[in-house]
Amino acid sequence: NNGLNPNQNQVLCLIKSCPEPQGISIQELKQRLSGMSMTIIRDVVDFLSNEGHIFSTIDEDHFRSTDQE
Amino acid sequence: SSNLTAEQQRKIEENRQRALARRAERLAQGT
Repeated sequence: NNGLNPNQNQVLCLIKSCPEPQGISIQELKQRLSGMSMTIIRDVVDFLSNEGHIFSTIDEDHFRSTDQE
Repeated sequence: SSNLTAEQQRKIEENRQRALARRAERLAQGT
């Protein structure tokens, strides 16, 4: 247990799995997480950013995990 | 695959370092 809820874990897992140097876009997250609303995805992304799990890259809509190289 | 400019790479690394510092801070706070 890493202290994250299921939604947070799902989003973080997808972000970690993206090999692109600019990371994954919020639109792509929405496409992959069809059951999750954009509002929830943005809330989760904000939370993960505040906790330092992820960071924005080329703009405010692309994210990478701090866990990957 | 994508080609990022040197400026984009610099910005990404800067944001990554900031996030790593924030993560360390949160872990120290025990959250």
